[in-house]
Amino acid sequence: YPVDRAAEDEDSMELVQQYLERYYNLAKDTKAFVRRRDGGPVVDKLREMQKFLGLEVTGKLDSDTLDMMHKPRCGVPDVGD
Amino acid sequence: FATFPGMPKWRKTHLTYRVMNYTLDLPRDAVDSAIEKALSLWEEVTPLTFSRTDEGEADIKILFAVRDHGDFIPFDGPGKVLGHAYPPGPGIYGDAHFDDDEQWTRDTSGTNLFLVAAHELGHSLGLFHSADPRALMYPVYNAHTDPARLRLSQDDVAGIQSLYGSPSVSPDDPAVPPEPVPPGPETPAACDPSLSFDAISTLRGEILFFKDRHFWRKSLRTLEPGFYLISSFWPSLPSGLDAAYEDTSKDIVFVFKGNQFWAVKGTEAQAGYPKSIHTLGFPSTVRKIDAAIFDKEKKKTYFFVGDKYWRFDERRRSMEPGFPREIAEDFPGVDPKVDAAFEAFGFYYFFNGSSQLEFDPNARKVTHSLKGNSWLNC
Repeated sequence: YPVDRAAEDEDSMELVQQYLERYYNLAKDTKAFVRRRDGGPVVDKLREMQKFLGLEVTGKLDSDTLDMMHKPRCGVPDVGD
Repeated sequence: FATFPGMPKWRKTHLTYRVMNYTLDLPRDAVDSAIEKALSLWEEVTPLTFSRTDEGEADIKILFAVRDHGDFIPFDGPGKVLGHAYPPGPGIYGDAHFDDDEQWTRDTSGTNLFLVAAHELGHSLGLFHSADPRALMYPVYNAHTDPARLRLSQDDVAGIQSLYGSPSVSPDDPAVPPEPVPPGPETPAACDPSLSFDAISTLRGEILFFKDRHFWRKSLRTLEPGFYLISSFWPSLPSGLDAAYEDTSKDIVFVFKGNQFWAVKGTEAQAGYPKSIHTLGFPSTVRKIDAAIFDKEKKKTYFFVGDKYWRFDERRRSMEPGFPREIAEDFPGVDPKVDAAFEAFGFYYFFNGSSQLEFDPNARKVTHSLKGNSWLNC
């Protein structure tokens, strides 16, 4: 401590990126858009993930969504081929 | 529910599986039992049957691995991904992989192998992830699920039956199934708190609860149990049975009343019955059987008479030496008088009067005390 908020934020975004790429077909070259919080492919995929897993669909990286991403799970994707 | 894109499925109903290696977290027989139990969940609601092979190729190959294990989808160490599996097909397709960086356990103190295996094998049969949080095919592991009470959800059953249909209707089944009996003044009420059963047996994935001239038929496919006259399926069988059990390896149900017993295969009464129970090796002092349980893993049948029990080796077709033994000795917590009993999902269920005990034969202890008619949605 003190916790580096920016670093922690960066970790979360990395986790979100990997989770959505792995399970929700987020295209791997969308890193450039990670910083936008109100729209874009990451927000769309986040909504898709929240809807699929029965979370409140906010498109935001709220604590429920982050908790869900940390839960143990099956490695098969949830959508896509 | 969802199936994999392109709806891949097995084009045959009998599938082989092979456990390629074992985690060091559990004894081998615990891994084998977890996989067998997981497969039986799917077996009970489809025409599919499974047999294990210990060598060569198999439709479903099960292995434990860590990190990169040759399929370009590496595992990620403890937590997060627990396993993955491939949809039906040749080679790696159909296979199920488990991350051996997890701590695999029989209970839920670690990651329960039975729960994860049941999910991954759903993929091996062609199911994709379900968005229904109650479904076994929901992608996130639920550490609060009681493995002993795990059942397929309606969503899972609908999903797997969309690929393979219901359990096969064998030619033994009556062409026109008998009509359920409408309740009348003399028919017992399923949810009567004082209801007790004469005998209980499984039959091809269903559970039959016998009472006087009737039986309830509990199927995983229908919510409400059917209620039938015994004679509408088996005209030659008596009413007021004493005991019944299914030898699943022979697809035969044995039914006992007094000093005689009958054998049926589906609805077909087997020739050469009834026979005397003394042909099984009981002493002449035994006049009737109270209850019977077939243990499908050991291929042995337990016969309960008063406060004692015998064990019968179905392979040798002979009673084992060293019996009878005291029920209380080997089934601690089970009352000496057993009215009816059956085995399901690795547990023994003992019925005495209107109550029921769930007994874990591995832990040798009573795990639940329930109302006798809890299976009838009461």
